[in-house]
Order: sequence, then structure tokens, then C-alpha cells
Amino acid sequence: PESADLRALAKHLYESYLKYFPLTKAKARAILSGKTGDSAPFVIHDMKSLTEGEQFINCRQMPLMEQRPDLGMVQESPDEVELRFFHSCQFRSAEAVREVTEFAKSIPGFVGLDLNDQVTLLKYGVIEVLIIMMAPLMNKDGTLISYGQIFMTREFLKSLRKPFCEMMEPKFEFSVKFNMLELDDSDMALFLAVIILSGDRPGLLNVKPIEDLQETVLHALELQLKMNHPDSLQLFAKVLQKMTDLRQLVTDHVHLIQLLKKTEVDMCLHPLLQEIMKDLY
Amino acid sequence: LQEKHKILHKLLQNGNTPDEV
Repeated sequence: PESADLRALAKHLYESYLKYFPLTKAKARAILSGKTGDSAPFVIHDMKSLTEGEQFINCRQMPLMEQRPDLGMVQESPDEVELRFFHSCQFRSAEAVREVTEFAKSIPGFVGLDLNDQVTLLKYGVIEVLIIMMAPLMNKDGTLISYGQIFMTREFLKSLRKPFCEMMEPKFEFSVKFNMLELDDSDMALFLAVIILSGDRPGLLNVKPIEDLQETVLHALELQLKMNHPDSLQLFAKVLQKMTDLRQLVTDHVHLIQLLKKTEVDMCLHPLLQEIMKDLY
Repeated sequence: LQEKHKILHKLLQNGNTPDEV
């Protein structure tokens, strides 16, 4: 009976995951391997294709384009293009935070926690979740962006000026290793819930109910991995070890953003991201 | 904490999008 409950929990979280996250790993891997049958993603590999890619999308992810329909005719400096791209990334990240929040609320017991603790769990967990969710979109050569409509090359991201060029490379290094574990979307759903329900986040008021919830999800994840990957030895332990790498990645990411805030006069950080990163690490 | 995280708090309460907030 206990196993049945854990399987039901896994099924519930997988359904929530599919409901709130539009680009699944299955879909992303199909796009990356050219098996979708649709047209291939637009490839951004230099400044020119970046501008063309923005015009290719020309929709809600690009609010600045809508405000400036003359952009196609204006010769912009690479600095301006980089900064605008960074703003678009922020806009998408804020939307992703909303998706993660909805997923967190669907974890059984989460909305019953102290509201302050719900805020803390999201504040500290959401960037870790976003980094994990980036992994399926990446391969060693680049990453899908804009819901899989665009593929941006790793080399192009490395060619941006400092510190923009330093932002994605650690995520590529992490993702290439993480993808070797070959988790699927149903495994990912449970792992994301485990990350969100971390009882050691600073400032939590009532740790016990969070740890209890996490323990149940951990059991569900362990069972899921045994059933879904019977030949992958110690997979559960290997997955959990990734949580240590994640914390370091987030710490470095937040420091880079803080550096950007100091060095880029034209940079404004999305208010939701500001709220999350303020006094984070 | 909720005071310092008004947008997160609002997302948790009613799920408005960041832009609506």
C-alpha cells in the first residue's frame, strides 16, 4: 500500500509538471535531435543572427521590440544588443518563476505550510529549479531558448563581452554531466519537488513539516528511479549529489548578476528577480 | 518576509503573472 501511495504521488507530480512546464525534456530532445517533423529551430550564432532571431520571434518575449518597431532599421552597437537580449532572458525567467510557483503549489502539503516558509522555499529553490530545467534544453553545442523555437550556440554565448560570456558556461558544464544521468520528465518532476522542499533553507520558521514532505517525495523518487532505471546503479545517490553542485551554481550566478548591476549603467533587473536575489547568498 | 517579497507572496496567493503584479 505504501508503494501505491508513492506511485500515486509520482503520477500527480508528473501531471503537474506537464501542466505547468510547456517545454518538456521529451519535446526538447526531439527538437535537438531533429525528430519533430516541424521546421528546425532558428540558430543564433552571431550578433547578426541574434537580431534576426529577435525579429523571428517578435512576440511577447520581446517587449522592447514592440516598443521600438524601428529596431530593424537602426544600427545598434553590440552592447545594446547584448543588453536587450539580457532583458529578454529576464522576462522569460520571471515567467518561469511563475510556472515553478504553480508547480510548487501543486505539491501535496505545500500550500498548508506557513506562508513565510513557502516564500523562503521558493526564494531559495527557484533558481536551482530553473537551472535543472535548463539542462534538458542543452547539449554540448548550445541551448534551446524561446520555448524551443531558437537554438543559441555555446560558442556565441562565450563570445559575448564580460561578464555576459561567463553566465552560461558553468550551466553548460553542469548540464552536460547532469544529462548523462538520463532522467526523463517523470523523474524530473519528483527531483524538482525534492529541491523545492529543502528544509535547510535560511530563515525557515517551521522545518519539521517541510522535512516530512520532502522525505515522502524522496521515497517516491527512489522508487521511481528503481522502476524507471533498473540498470542504473546508485542513480538515486547520483541525482541527490547534484544538489550540492546546484547550490554553488546559484551562488556564482547571483554574484554575477550583482556584478552586472554595478557595471552596466543601463541594466535594470526585473522586480521579481530582484526580490528573489536580494539577500539570497 | 512577506513584506519584502510582495510579488512572490502574491504569486503564491493567487497566481498572477509577474507583469500583472
